[in-house]
Amino acid sequence: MNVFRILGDVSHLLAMILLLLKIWRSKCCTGISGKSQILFALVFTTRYLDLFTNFVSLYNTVMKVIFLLCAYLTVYMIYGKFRKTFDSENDTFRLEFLLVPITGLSFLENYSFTPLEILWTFSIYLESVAILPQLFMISKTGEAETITTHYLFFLGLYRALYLANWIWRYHTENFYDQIAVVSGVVQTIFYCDFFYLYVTKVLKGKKLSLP
Amino acid sequence: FDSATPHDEL
Repeated sequence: MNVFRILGDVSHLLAMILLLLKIWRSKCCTGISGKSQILFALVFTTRYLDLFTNFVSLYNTVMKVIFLLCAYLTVYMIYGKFRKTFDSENDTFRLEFLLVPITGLSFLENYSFTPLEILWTFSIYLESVAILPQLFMISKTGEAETITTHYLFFLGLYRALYLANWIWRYHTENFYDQIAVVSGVVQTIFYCDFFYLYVTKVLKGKKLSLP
Repeated sequence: FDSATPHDEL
């Protein structure tokens, strides 16, 4: 465990709590992609099946459970409690365009051809693209609420910190997880354009809106 | 490929 990893996990947790609080306090989930949130719930479900088979540490177990709870609670808020405010007309990303290739790829490129390992691989590949429906929604509506951009910022920061974590682990432990690293780099690239807008607009007090 | 199982990251 290194400082990048801890900060990355905290940043990830902060992003999810920020989103939940935003929905809870405003009683409104307009501008949030329910599809991205479903994908994240699917990511955690398929990745954390090892909760039942493999104990890493108390930290690991507790965080996994919290992440799962946050993901499902968010999905419930969007499609259950506050579904009347859900902007489904702008959440039109076609999930099959992501799910079909990723399912295929996880069968082809994995560490071992076992159900748990294929599901883990699937979750890694899926996480790298799970934010696309959200980014697509923002590009479609042309704007995002500031609090939504903070959520995206912390999610992107978590990815960037994980890259630093892998560089650190490679040099100190000789640890190298090729599938996670390649997917992680792809995922971080998706946030670059957003980071640029966040720094040039949101941090200067303006609302994120696209021309 | 170098197997990284069991996976210790979130």
